[in-house]
Parts: sequence; structure tokens; C-alpha cells
Amino acid sequence: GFLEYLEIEDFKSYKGKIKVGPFHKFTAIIGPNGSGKSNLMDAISFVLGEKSSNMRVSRVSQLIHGAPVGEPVANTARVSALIKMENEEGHLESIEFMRVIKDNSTHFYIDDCSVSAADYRSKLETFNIFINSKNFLVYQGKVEEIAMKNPKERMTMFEEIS
Amino acid sequence: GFLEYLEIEDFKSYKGKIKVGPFHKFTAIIGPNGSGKSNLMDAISFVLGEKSSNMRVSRVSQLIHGAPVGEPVANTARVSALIKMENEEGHLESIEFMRVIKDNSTHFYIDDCSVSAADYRSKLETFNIFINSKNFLVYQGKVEEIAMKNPKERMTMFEEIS
Amino acid sequence: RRGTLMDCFNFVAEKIDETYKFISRNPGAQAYLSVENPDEPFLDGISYNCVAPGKRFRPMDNLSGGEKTIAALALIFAVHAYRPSPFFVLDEVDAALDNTNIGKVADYIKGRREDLQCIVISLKEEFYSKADALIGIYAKQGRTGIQSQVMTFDLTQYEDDASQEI
Amino acid sequence: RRGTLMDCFNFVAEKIDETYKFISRNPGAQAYLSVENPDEPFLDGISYNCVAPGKRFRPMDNLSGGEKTIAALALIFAVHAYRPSPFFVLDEVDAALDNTNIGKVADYIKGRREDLQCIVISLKEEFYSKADALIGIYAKQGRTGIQSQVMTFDLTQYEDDASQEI
Ligand SMILES: Nc1ncnc2c1ncn2[C@@H]1O[C@H](COP(=O)(O)OP(=O)(O)OP(=O)(O)O)[C@@H](O)[C@H]1O
Ligand SMILES: Nc1ncnc2c1ncn2[C@@H]1O[C@H](COP(=O)(O)OP(=O)(O)OP(=O)(O)O)[C@@H](O)[C@H]1O
Ligand SMILES: [Mg+2]
Ligand SMILES: [Mg+2]
Repeated sequence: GFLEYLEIEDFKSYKGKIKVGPFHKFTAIIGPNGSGKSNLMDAISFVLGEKSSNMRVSRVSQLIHGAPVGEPVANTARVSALIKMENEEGHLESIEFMRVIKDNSTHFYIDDCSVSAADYRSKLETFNIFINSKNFLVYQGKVEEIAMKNPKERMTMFEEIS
Repeated sequence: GFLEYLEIEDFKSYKGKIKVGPFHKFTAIIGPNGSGKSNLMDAISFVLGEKSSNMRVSRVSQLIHGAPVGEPVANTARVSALIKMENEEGHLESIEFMRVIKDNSTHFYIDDCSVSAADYRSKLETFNIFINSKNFLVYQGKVEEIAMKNPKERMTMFEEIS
Repeated sequence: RRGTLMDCFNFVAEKIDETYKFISRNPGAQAYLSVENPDEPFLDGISYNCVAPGKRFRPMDNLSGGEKTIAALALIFAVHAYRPSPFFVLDEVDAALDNTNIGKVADYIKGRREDLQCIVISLKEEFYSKADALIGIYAKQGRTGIQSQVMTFDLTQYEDDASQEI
Repeated sequence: RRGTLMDCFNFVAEKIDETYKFISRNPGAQAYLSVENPDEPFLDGISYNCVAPGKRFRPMDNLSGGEKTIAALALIFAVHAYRPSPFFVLDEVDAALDNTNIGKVADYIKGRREDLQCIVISLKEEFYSKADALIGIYAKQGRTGIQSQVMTFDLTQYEDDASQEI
């Protein structure tokens, strides 16, 4: 499978409803300092179930546009990801994963049906997306330390991945 | 004053005697990954009296060319810095600071006269070079953390500088 | 539990050297993972060592900034192969790389198009010009600060770089 | 002891805002240092806050990578002014900066030529092309690994960039 579109609503520096994509096999996100590139990555991590500390905030409600300056534009924010994959007959099917912030809690939806966090996560795992192992996300400034962990830390890394 | 020349002998990736310079008011050091740019900065820190942990080694003897692979080319390494400054009458005078590794200890020289570490350091301080405060050296990968220290760490930084 | 951990370790240990050689495009590059204490593998952890192309075996601390980035990317791609997620997101991993190494990493990503989708964030033209599509982010001034806006460019519509030479 | 610390703090606190405005080339940029606990200044430490141009006051954690680099450079130059050493060495401080910010930092350094010597290490042409001289380092293959070699170029002999446009 692959990620085709992302839809963001009032998430971090993205105000209102913004559709991003289509994403190709090799897509580059570019733009000046402070424009919102890493926030777009945070939107991808968020919709895949990442915890708030890895998105540079202490509480999920801080992810709502305007919240860090005390003027959140709404009491909800939303990110949805359209993932395409081939089924057994070789046709392309799509599935939409969506995560919504309401005040300080989050809700999960698959193709517009509300599901539990556990079901959401296990569906993602059928696509080999294991958010806990984070073997596919490299955050800004963190690449070198992946090679420089001490042996015990590296063992923990392997434990999360296996 | 300003730094005019650097002379390096068997220090890190620099084998034999190498003269570097002249340095201008705004000089850029360029070259491919792993060529020896940061080692040149380490040579500058070394000659100004920096401790080995900030030069990516645990003991000064590891600074000798070839030492990390167990084949040091010599039992000494040397760096000298030629610093130019205007005297009272406005003429340019130069002074040479030199630091030498012999086995695992280091020796300090000013214009070829052996001096104690304390005299060496206080002579540098007449040029406003305070190696402890490091208010003029920014090592690779360390720039962002200077802005992101916590309040207590920042207080310590100010204590070292004052 | 132990079984899957050893499976994972053995899988990645097999793969790391070929991945590091492939990214470095140099048969002289070597990388390996080893368990510190083979009798009690989970006690002392796992060590990682790389020998940069043209250099001798030395502690990882000795590597330069760019060499550490290449070593890290090799480990990331080798680990990923154990349970390959459909896509990758890399935020400015090219920051410490010179243009030669940027070319190698971009070519590695291009070579993996068949089985892996890559989304990279980059400030360097040498890197992002190799992508199939660009997503440009710019800031519009709003009342509560900046508001990010998005534009998309499909680069596959233009010929490859080579044919754009005048 | 306390006296000099407070002197240093007051000096830098005076200077930080003007330095940050100067580097950002934007009067809307703001930076300030404050003592957490004015009654007992040495107890709780010193906090640093920057408001990036065009944005509102927010915690420093909210800044992007490039914004943090600019905030750090402003503090470095403001602190340096308290006991100005004759020269500076900066190792790839431009890694997280976009071309606009690289231009601003390079111009700031050029503007300080009278009173400060700067030695920078950089991989980006947008930065090193603004220097007076280049020191090129390249690796020669030797028996015990690489050996660094040095070449020097005096850029002041060539015309400025603008007149080199064809
Ligand atoms: N909840 C929010 N509401 C509005 N703006 C926000 C919110 N959270 C973060 N921001 C703003 O987003 C900006 C940072 O964006 P981001 O980190 O994505 O930049 P970037 O494009 O990655 O830049 P760089 O190239 O410097 O890394 C900051 O200026 C921050 O103030
Ligand atoms: N004592 C030594 N003898 C010989 N070589 C050494 C010694 N110490 C370090 N080196 C070598 O120097 C190289 C690193 O150089 P350095 O860190 O200066 O690179 P760099 O030019 O800064 O690269 P980058 O652009 O990636 O930061 C390493 O490959 C290391 O093996
Ligand atoms: Mg960023
Ligand atoms: Mg370096």
C-alpha cells in the first residue's frame, strides 16, 4: 500500500480544511524555515496514533491551531489519511484512517466508522504500520543519534521493533 | 587581534607538518564529509587549551595521527597558532601559541619558550580568549541546544562566561 | 518473546552490511551488528560498527557528522526491512550530508520506488530535485500567527534533469 | 562573584533584542532574557524567549528547527559581546537554515568584519561563497586511513557575485 492523500483540519499551523497530495512514490516537502513542513510530518504521525510528546506538545489539545498562543480556533482538530493498497485480485482499494481531537481526548475512525484505539491500531498493523516501533519515521535532528545509541539503548530499539 | 596561521603536525587526520592559512576576516572551511574539517576546528580548540572530551577523544594521546587505529605515526603531535594584534603604536605584532602532546601529557609554549598551563591561559586571556567560557566556539550539531537549555543550565552558562 | 527478538536481530544483522554497501555505493564499506554477550544476549545489548569507505576499523565516535548520518540511514533501512511499513517519512536527514552523499541517498530512495514510498522534508535542491513530486509549504500571515498553505508540483511531467541542460 | 554574574546578565539582556532584530533583519523580531526569581536570582535560573518575525509570543519548544538556530546565534553573538574574543569558529551552524536565513547570517558576519574574525565550516555554497577566503580540505588515501590535505583560495581577488552574472 501507499499514502495517497492527507486531509488536515485546524491542526498546528494548518488553519481550516486543507487537502495535501497526491503523494507519489518519492515526494519531497519543501518550504522556508517555520512554514509548517515538520507540522505536516506531525500530522502524519498523529493520524497513525503517535503520542503527543513526539509531536513537540505536552497535551493533544495544544495541537489545535492557535492553542499555543491561547487562541484555539476551534475545540476540535482532525487529520485523515487515505491509504491505497492492492487487494488479492490486484485492484486498488482505499481505506481512510481518521483521528479527531475533541477538547483533550482523541477519537479514531476507519472509513467514517468510530472504532476503539486498539482496533484502529490493529488495522494499521495489517499494513505493517507499527507506530510503537517507529521504524519508518525519522524526526528532525534525530538521524545521527540512531547510529550512536549505546548497546543497551540499541537492544531496547530492537525489542520495540520485534 | 586575529588568527593568521595555524601549523599542525600529526594531529588527527593531518599527517606530517601542514601549514593552514592565511585566515581572513571571514574564512570558510569547505570539503567533503569525513575529509577533516571538524578536525581542523579541533586543532584550534586544542591549541587554545580545550580539554580532550570536547575534541571527541577520551585521552590526548588519541589525538596523534593514526592513534585510534592503534598505529600512531609518532609519539608527539603539535599545533601552533600565530595570532596578530595591534600594539599601542598601531603596529602589527605577532605571537605564537603552541601546544604539544608527548605520550599522554601536553606542554605549552609561547614564542618557543616553555610555559606553565596557567601562564599560557592567562596570556590568552589578555586577548579575551577564555577557553572555559567557550563563548566563541560552536561545535558541529550543537547550535540549537544553545537556545534550548533549561533556566538552570543557562545560569551555569552565564556563570562560566562572567 | 526472546524468540522474536533473536529473529529480528539475526534478520537485521544479515541485512546491514549489504544495505550500507548499497547506500555508500562502495564494496569497501562494512557494517555489522553484534551481541555484546552471546551467552546472555539480552544482558549487555547490541553494538553497531561501521567502517567508512577507504578507512580502517575505528570506534563509531571517530566518524564525522556526515559519516554518522550514512551509518544511521543504513541501520534505519535494514531495520525497516524486517517488517516493512508501506511508507517512510524523513525530516531533513540530509542536513549533515555533502552533495556526493546526498546524491547517493537520493539514488538509493529512487531505486527502492518499486517496494517503498518515501516522503522526505528537505531544504537542499540537490536532494528534492530528485523526487517525483514536490509539496511546497508557504506561510500566509493570519491573525493568530502564520497559516500554512500547500501547493503541489508533479515533477514527472518534466523531463529528467539531464535533458534540461541547455 | 555575584556582582560579575549580574553585570554579565544585565549586559547580555540589554544586547539580545537588538542582536536578534539585526540578524533577522526585522524590527518585529523580539528576544529577551529574564531571571526566573528576581529576589533570589541564582536560584531558579535564566529564561530565554524569542518571538520569531511575524509570529506571536509562544514557548520556545514551538519554534521550528531553523527558528531555533537563529535564536541560538543571536544569543551566541550577544553573549560574545560581553568579553569579545578576537575570533569565532562555527561548525556547520547553517545545517537547519533555508537560503534566506543563510543570507541573513552571512550578511551579519560580513557586517561585523571590522571588529570580529569569523571562521565557519559549511557544506552550503549559499554560505561559503560569501566568505573572503576558502580553505578547502580534501582526503588523500594513506596507509593508516585518510590524510587531510589543505588548499587555500583568496576570494577577494575575484569580483563580487553580482558582477559575475553573465
Ligand atoms: N497549534 C499551533 N497553532 C499555530 N501555529 C503553530 C501550532 N503549533 C506550531 N505552530 C507554528 O508552526 C511553526 C513551526 O512549523 P514547523 O516546525 O513545521 O516549521 P518547518 O517548516 O519544519 O521549519 P524548519 O525548516 O525551520 O524546520 C512555528 O512557528 C509554530 O509557532
Ligand atoms: N587521530 C586520528 N588519526 C587519523 N584519522 C583520524 C584521527 N581522528 C579522527 N580521524 C578521522 O578523521 C575523520 C573525520 O574527520 P572530521 O570529523 O573532521 O570530518 P568532517 O570534514 O568534519 O566531515 P563532516 O562534513 O561529515 O562533518 C574520520 O573519518 C576519522 O576517522
Ligand atoms: Mg522542520
Ligand atoms: Mg564535521
